[in-house]
Amino acid sequence: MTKQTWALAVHGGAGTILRAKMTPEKEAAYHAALRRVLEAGQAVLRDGGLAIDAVTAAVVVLEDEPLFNAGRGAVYTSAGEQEMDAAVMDGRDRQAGAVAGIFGPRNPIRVARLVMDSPQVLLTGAPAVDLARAAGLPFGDRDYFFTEPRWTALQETMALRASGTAETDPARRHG
Amino acid sequence: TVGAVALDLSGNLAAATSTGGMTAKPPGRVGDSPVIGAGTFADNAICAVSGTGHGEIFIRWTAGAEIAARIRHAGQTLEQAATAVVMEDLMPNDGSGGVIAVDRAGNIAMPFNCEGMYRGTARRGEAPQTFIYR
Repeated sequence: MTKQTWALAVHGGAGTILRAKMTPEKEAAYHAALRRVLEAGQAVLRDGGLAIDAVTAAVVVLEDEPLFNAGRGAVYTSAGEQEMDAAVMDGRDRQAGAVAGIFGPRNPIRVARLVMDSPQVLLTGAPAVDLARAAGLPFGDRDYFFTEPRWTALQETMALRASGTAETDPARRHG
Repeated sequence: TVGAVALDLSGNLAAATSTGGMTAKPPGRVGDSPVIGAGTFADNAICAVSGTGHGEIFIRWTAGAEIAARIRHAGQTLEQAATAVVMEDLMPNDGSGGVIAVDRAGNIAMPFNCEGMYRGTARRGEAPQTFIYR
């Protein structure tokens, strides 16, 4: 009988930070951040914990890490706001929870978990935020979620659009 | 966008994805991350998938569910299914991005078709690994 194993994979899109702009210091920071993320998920799996709790723990660390485009460090809309989306899915019974277009809860993935435990699958905007508030999840304000690189990326993208320059960088079409 | 997929010691699979979306997106625009079957999918009998990329294309090509369907109905391996969707379905249709996926045997696939991606893996009995742009 094969020995049961556990496995974890995490990722983050590089977004508009092109390889040419990557410095050794930045690279080291990303590697260190990814190791913290893996450690959070492994800690759950090593102790025989559930996969759904492991992926939630890993994504919470990714959301708290300003280097990545989720939670703190999320990108901006063309209106200069931040609107966050998140989802979880449990392979045991295909229970799923998702939120879209929310601002305030520090960890949108935790709000998605609340939705997974509700009759709904997807909840958008204010009702999702109210759910998070009622559950006592931690909230942040604009300053908490703000990072200079994301704000700069917004200005650059808006300037490209204003000048009618076609955005040739595919990364500008995704998170 | 960020995400995680996991297999636990009881053989359960799960996926989680979170994002701020696309830089300078129009207010109200929602991408693939919270669309179950597109950017996030998990079923113990098949695989768990988390995607990051051009959301509209991941939604229209139901990326997560398509990978699971290829395994379930066409008998493809996780690597074959994930690579086919990312390279043959998404990329030709302006679907820049990639996925991470794990199956119930603990195999991990992480194909991507864009310039950059940050990824990490860990498995029982193996040292964690992190990859940047590779």
